[in-house]
Amino acid sequence: CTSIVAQDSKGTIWHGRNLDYGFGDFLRNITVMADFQTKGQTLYTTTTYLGYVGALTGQRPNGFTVSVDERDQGAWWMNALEALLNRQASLMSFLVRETLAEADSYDVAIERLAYTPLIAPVYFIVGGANVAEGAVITRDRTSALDIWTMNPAQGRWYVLETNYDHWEEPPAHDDRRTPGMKAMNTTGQDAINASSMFQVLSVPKVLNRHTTYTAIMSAAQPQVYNTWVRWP
Amino acid sequence: RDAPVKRYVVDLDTAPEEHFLPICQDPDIQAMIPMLKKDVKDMITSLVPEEALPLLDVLTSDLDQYLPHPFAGEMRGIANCTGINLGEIVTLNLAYDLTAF
Repeated sequence: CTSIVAQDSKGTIWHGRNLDYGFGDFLRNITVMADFQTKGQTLYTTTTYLGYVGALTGQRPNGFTVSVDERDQGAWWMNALEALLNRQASLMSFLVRETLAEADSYDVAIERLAYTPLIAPVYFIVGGANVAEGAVITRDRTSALDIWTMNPAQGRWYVLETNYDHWEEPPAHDDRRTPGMKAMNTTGQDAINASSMFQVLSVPKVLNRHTTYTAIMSAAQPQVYNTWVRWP
Repeated sequence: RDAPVKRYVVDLDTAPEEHFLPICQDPDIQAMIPMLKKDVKDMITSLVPEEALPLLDVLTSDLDQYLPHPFAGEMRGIANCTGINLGEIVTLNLAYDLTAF
């Protein structure tokens, strides 16, 4: 997967993501968007697959946007131990959906996603509705290992996460970070928007044979949220 | 060939078993269900060791004890609507937490 949160020159936050997974043709056929409503109002929106009740990509209108990138660390038995011994530990995709339902701001979402115990490690990529609200949370099972925030005042106008810790080099055989960053830097802060974010997520390697969908979101402009099934 | 995906409303004011019916009952989705049943089996076979499959029966026998509201009811609703085995639906929803290591 590749997720990017960026701030344009006017202060608008844009969030784009590619979801890469095996079983691509199967998943492409059952990709849907769901507006979760109560009393006729959309509380939150997700992109999901038929039968999958958790959330891997979602938006709380005027609150925050979130995407999930897989983080493979440790061993299978560590996940099993966490599930058996820590009854407070959440399933990752359930935590995302509960956060979309209950967290009414970017800060509350960050706190909840960073510090709720999980069964498996993961990266949470979160965008807000206000300037400088963008972060990559690197999660271990018990808590956040690191919260890497954008800092537009000092030139870090976007954060980009694939499936490797941002403080380490990605492996050469799976380096989607370098082409993604190159495309972002070429696009530039003045030109980043929903359309150019989609183009960044369409450059080779970032868009690859495992990509099932691309989603573009902006919490402050909830009507922007859309998802396209990709057939690379 | 990039195509925007269909968008549905999930009414949280209804029972969890009904949340995903608008998606599941879409004629386009219904037409795919026979193929989906086979794909789901293939996916699960590759994700979960065969020896672990009986454990899913234990889990699904008392789903409400193991999974928080409204997820258990939603999975039951999807299983009823698609005819896909509830244990298989549960497994798909646990896939990330089973395989991320």
